[in-house]
Amino acid sequence: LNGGTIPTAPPSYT
Amino acid sequence: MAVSENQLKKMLTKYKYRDLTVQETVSVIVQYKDLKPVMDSYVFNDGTSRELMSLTGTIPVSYKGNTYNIPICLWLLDTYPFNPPICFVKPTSTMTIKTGKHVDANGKIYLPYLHEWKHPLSDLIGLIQVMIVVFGEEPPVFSRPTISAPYPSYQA
Repeated sequence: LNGGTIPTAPPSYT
Repeated sequence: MAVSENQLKKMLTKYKYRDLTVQETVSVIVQYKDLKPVMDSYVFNDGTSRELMSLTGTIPVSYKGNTYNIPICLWLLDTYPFNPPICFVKPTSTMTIKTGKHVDANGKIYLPYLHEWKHPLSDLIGLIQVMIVVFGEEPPVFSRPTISAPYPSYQA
């Protein structure tokens, strides 16, 4: 990937 | 590879305030290296579309002690900076949008900063800083819980 950062999100709160 | 100022000028030839837009875009991509300028067609609510530039990528958001790279897309109208950008959170296939005060089911972002947008008091860097704070309190996306794979079936 050309300098891109992999998107991340907090774990589901459920 | 970073997009140069000259490349941006070429991308933004149709923008009414090109120099202001180029200048702000440069400061964003210098400070937030995971955002990049992309030309694409934006479809308005009335069905018309226009070739616009977006800043697409991720911003670092700190939430409960961890930093997440929240995927966003900021569309700049050709009247930028005299109109606010149209902002979306862009969940990946493993994420789900958490709708709330600041985000609707389409991922569109609503913030007082956008509502009260006024050049030159408002700018992209200020907007991103607000997003980082607001999303750090209430993330706009969460990871989907992983569905555990079914047991392998055994063949006799």
